[in-house]
Amino acid sequence: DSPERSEKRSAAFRESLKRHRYLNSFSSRANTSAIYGINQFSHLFPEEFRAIYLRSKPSQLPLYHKELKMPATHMP
Amino acid sequence: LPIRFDWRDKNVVTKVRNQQMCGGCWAFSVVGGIESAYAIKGESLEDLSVQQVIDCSYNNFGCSGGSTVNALNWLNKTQVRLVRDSEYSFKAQTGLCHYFSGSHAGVSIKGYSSYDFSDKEDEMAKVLLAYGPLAVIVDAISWQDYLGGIIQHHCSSGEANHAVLITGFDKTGNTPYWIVRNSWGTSWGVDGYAFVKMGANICGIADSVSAVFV
Repeated sequence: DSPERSEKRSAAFRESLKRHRYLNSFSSRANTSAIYGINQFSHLFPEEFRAIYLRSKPSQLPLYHKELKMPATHMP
Repeated sequence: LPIRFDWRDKNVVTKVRNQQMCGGCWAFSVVGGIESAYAIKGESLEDLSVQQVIDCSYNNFGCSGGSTVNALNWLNKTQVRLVRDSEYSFKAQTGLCHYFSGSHAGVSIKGYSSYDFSDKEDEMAKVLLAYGPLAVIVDAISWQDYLGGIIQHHCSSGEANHAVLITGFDKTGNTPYWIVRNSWGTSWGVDGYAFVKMGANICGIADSVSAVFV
C-alpha cells in the first residue's frame, strides 16, 4: 500500500474501534446481546462497506394474511 | 410452533459461502433457498451456481446489486435450470451469461411467494417450517462489526440493503431469535451466521420475505 492508502486504512480502523465501543455500550444489559468488534471489515469506512457489500434492493411487497395460501401466488 | 427449529439439523442447508468483493448477496440468498428446497424435496443437497444467477438474471445488476424478488421472478418466468456450482463457478465479478442446452441437468423452480411479514413473525416461522429456509432482505449496516450474540439494536426496518437466508429460529432462551445464514464467509459472525431477535422486526427482517418451491 502507498502511505496515503495505509493512512486511510489506519483511520478507518481507528473509527471502527470507536464505533465498537458505542455499539457494545448497549450490550451490557443482557448477556445475550450482540457483541461488536474487530473483524475482516474493520479496515473499511462504513461508506466503503456499504458500497461493496450492501447492494440488495428491497421490493414493495403485499402484507401477508393468514388466509393466503403460499404456493397459490406466482405459480407458473 | 416448536420452540427451536433449524433446517441445518435436517442436513438440507449448504455451507456458508463468501461473496468476496461482489455485491451479489441477493443471488447467494436466492440460490441458498433453492438448494434447501430441492434437498427438502428429497433430492441431493448440492451447491448450485450463484454465478449463473449473477450473470444471467437480466432484471438485476450482477455484482453491482440486485433484488431477491426480481431474481425469483426471472427464474420463474424463464424456467432457467440452475446448474451445479462446479459447472459454473463463482468468479466474484459479473460475466457474460453462459447458456446450457435444454437437456443439461439442473434445478428450476415451480414458483415462489414473497410477502411482507412485519408484525407477523410467528406466521413467518410457520412458513419457514412448511416450505424451507427463507430469503430475506435486512438492514445490515451494523453487521460490519458483528462478532456474535443476538442482534437487538443498531439497525432499522424500512432501510433494507442486504439479502440473507433464514434457516431457523430459537425460542428456548429469554430472547427468541432467527438463525440467519450470511454470505461473508465462515470467519464472520458465528461461523458465518448471525442471530437476530424475533418479534420486533429487527433490521427489517420480516419486511421482504420469500419462500421458493421446486
